[in-house]
Amino acid sequence: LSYDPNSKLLQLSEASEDVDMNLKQINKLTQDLIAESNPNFTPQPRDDSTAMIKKLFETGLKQVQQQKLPEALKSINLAIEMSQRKRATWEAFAVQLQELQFMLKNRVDLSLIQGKFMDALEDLELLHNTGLNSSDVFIRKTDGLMKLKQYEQAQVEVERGLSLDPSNAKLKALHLENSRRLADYNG
Amino acid sequence: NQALKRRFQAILLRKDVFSKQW
Amino acid sequence: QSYDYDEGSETWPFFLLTVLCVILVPLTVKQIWDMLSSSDAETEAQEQKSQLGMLSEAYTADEIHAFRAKYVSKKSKWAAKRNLFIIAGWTLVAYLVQHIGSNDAIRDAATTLFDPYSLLNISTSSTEREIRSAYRKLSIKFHPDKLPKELTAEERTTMEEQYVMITKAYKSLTEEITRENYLRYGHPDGPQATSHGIALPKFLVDSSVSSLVVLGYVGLLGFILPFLVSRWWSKTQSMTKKGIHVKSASYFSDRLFNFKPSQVVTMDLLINWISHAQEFKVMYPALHQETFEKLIHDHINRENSGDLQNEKFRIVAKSHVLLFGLLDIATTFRNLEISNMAIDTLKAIVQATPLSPYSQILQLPNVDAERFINGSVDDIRTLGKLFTYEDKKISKILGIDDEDKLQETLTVASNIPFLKLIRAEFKVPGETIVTPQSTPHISLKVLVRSAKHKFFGPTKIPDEMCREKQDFDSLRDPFASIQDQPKLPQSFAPFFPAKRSGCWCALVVLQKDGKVIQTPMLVDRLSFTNLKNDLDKRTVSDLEKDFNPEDWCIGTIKIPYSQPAPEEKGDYFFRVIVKSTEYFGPDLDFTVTMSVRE
Repeated sequence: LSYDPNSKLLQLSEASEDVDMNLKQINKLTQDLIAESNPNFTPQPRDDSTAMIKKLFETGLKQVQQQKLPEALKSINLAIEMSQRKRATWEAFAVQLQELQFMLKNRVDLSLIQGKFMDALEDLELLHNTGLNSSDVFIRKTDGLMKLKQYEQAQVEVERGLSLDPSNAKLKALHLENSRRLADYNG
Repeated sequence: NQALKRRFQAILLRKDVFSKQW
Repeated sequence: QSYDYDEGSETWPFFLLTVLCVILVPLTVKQIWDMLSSSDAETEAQEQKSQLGMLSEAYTADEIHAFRAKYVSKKSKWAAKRNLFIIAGWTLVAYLVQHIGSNDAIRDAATTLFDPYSLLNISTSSTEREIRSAYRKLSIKFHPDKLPKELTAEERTTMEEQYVMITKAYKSLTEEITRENYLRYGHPDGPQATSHGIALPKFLVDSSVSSLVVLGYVGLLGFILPFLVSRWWSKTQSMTKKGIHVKSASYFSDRLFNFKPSQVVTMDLLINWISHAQEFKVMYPALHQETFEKLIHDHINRENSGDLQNEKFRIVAKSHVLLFGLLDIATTFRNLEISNMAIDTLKAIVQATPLSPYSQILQLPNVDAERFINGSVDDIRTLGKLFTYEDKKISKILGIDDEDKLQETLTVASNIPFLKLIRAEFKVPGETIVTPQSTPHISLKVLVRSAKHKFFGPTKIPDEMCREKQDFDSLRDPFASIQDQPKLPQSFAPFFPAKRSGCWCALVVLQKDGKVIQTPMLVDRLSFTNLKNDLDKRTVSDLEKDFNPEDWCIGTIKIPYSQPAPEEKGDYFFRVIVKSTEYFGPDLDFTVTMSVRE
């Protein structure tokens, strides 16, 4: 492992893929910390970034109310991009995650309404991976998969949703409907 | 945070892969 | 200081005989055992001889038949050598026995053994009375005073000697001291002359040949033996329990340990992992990892690899073991995506069909892929859906114009075994419910059916057919009843280099966290008799009339549950995935509840 005091970066000549990724992460953090001009920085998310992101997001919500759905989607996309770009790597993860999850939930619904099922599914997948296990996620996932004719996958999702929330009426209805479609799919 | 960014950026790739698969 | 050598060849034949027997007897026993058990397996296979097996052989390319012949012949050459060795060995044994028998020196030594029973002409289990009466009779005959006068001096001496022997024999069986002598030294007169020597002829030890002998021993003990032992040891150490190389296992573990959620799990990823296996490097040190990867892809896409065809066959055959090893490691890391994809990759390799929504159809023989994908108006992805059409329509859909080929394809399609779940529950042997901390297992009742069969719900099968006998044996070992089912027959896999019968892998996933909880269980016993049943969905209109549950054989799959039931009462949900390693389609994926009650 070699350290260059001028660039302040670590290097390993024959790093495997994973070690290389770890090194990249450390170097990025180092560079971000050095680039920070404010001497009193804290893990608290910066107010100016929060304000920008919030503004973009609220624009999107307004556009939804005005039924300008494609524009709303664009605004929310921008808001999300901003959060990904402007937030520093040392800022509180919990805050960044919650912010992203909140915005993604809205993006999912917008995508579903506009028939962009693949987009919605990938956002839902991320929400799932980051710990959001509520029935809403399962309902939307099942719906999206059914619309894309992935009935076997939809069955998996709806069954998992039901095992976490056995009395959910919507999930039960989706289960019934998907079973029917699955039977037809198999002749 | 970086892991989250990576996962977020993978969305496009995943969409691509699954679109092809399905 | 000076040893007696075995000049009269008295002892070294015994030494050689012993060495030969030590090697030959276990080898012969093993050979006979192998022969018997392989015929056993054959009779089992006869039971479930399927049409698919025969069709598979018919569709297998000549190249692959030649490849199999080469490997089978390799095995049989090895077996032939072993047989030859056994025959030669026993011939030598026979010669030695005959040599010992005809050797006068040995015979003399043997006859000087004192056997009181043969001297008195009685059996070894005679009582005292019998001994005494025999002695009296013989002593009367051989007593010097009672001998007839006409005998010559020689004859008289012989008879007298005989009389002495008989008396000795009697004394050694009855008198205290003499008997002790006999038991201890083998002779009533006490210790006889014994000789110690070397069981080798003199010329081997004394003359110039002796240096060769010494060299031979040094070579054997100092070089050959340690070499063999170390080679065997390193071979054992280099393989894991699942039969893959330790380096391959550690590579897979490394990939899984560092697996990031941002990576997408695809068949290409797993094939890339497999191509780094140590087994391939050992098989073909001259080829690179990229070549191995390309060969596997070539196989899946049914492309010719030019000069590397034979290499491709060996690589593909080996990938079976590697994927099972990867599956095992993935389940220990609780990664469901990779476990599933490992089995799907195996399917793709067995059928030489890439993963796609249409794999179920494309795995069939004679299908014209272009006509199928571009042609049909309806989106047909499953065999079940395919069989809702008439044969003529199917020929158009699949692009098969030849009638015979169509029939063969339909035979394959209707003989692919699909699993239908009839009952699924957690069972504790001997109990009606699952109690806290008990040891349940998952009991599945399945119906093996064809895609051609008309669908009927699980309620059509009455409970009586699903019930199992509850006797002591079933309580002691609930998994024993599985052995009553026949072994799986040969699969239809004309592109795979070896004949195979495959299995189903059962994975158990905890619904709460979506992760695998135990290593997969392999199902290799199920009855396929239902596939012959005639219940074509295209012709059966009234299920009530045509369906008779008695005609159908219910299969049982029992999956052990690796932990005790939870302490708390409640409902726990598990997802059970049963995937076939051979065909696209016959998989099960469902949720089963464990209701823990007091």
